[in-house]
Amino acid sequence: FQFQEHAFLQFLGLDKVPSPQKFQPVPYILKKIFHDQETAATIGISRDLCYVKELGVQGNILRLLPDQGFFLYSKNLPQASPCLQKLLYFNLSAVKDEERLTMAQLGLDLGPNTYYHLGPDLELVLSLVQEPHVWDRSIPKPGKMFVLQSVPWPQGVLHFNLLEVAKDWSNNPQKNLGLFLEILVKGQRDSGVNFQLEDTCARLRCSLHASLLVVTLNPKQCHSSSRKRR
Amino acid sequence: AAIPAPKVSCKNLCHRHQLFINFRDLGWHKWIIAPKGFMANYCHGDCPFSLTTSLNGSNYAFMQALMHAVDPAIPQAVCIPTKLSPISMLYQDNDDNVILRHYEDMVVDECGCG
Repeated sequence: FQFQEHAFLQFLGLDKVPSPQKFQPVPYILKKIFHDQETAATIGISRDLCYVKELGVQGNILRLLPDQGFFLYSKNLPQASPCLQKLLYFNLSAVKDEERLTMAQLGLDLGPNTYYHLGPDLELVLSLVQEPHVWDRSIPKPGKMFVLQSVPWPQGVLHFNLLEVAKDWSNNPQKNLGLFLEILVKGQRDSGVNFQLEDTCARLRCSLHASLLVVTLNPKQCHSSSRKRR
Repeated sequence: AAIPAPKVSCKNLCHRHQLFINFRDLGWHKWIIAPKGFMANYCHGDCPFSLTTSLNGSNYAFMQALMHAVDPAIPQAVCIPTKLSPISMLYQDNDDNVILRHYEDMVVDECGCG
């Protein structure tokens, strides 16, 4: 029973059998979309496969891209520098040319949302990297800033809409130099509790997890649904 | 006089045959997160003239079976899927991306003569 593995992989849109080294965590939203679709198919409810109801966008392929960037360490004294500086990088090469981007949502998980570790308020700065990172310079020259936000900590997952940025990266891959994330500690929420800056920053570095949820629509597979909707 | 209906055993008649492909048998459980496998059901069986009206058949199948009864050189109506459903696959690729894709009309739910 020689299963035509290669033919089936091609049918799935893959050119060879993936051999991931470790399983990435699957976010709740992808599991929910998967189970909703499986349940609908099992009970015979037909759903538009080219519309992601749970996200309110058109699309039939959802990809969660892990951050492939790295932490940066400033040469200044800890008190004078941000708590955390990280270059975030997402590889968009998996998105095929014919696919149309309909959503790109950056997820910044700052750690579990628990009240046992009340932390200081944080100031979060996110900017585009517009020049290649030069190694002898500790941090990349930040380009256009598009998030400057104060957040109480713990905070759980923060989401930012990166659709226009991702479209630009997808159309001009050489522009994709990543994002520059800086997190500063903004004093303390409860003056009675003394926060050790260093271990606060160490905890933040350990818990930070960034990912980019990308939804695309493949017009070759989705023309029929638009006709149905018409 | 009614044409004596050929004694056709039920199991030869057109119906859905269930076939489950377990991804573990293919070693694909190492990269497919969900589901554990998928139903590769298929349609198979005869579409005799006497039963085309009951085998979930189309009008076309009835006419084709009628013509086959008159001239055996004309092929019989065939056993085909009449209801299909999609599957969703959650898997990981070589860049550690987690991908969720929907594939339309993948699973045969019902068969009939067409």
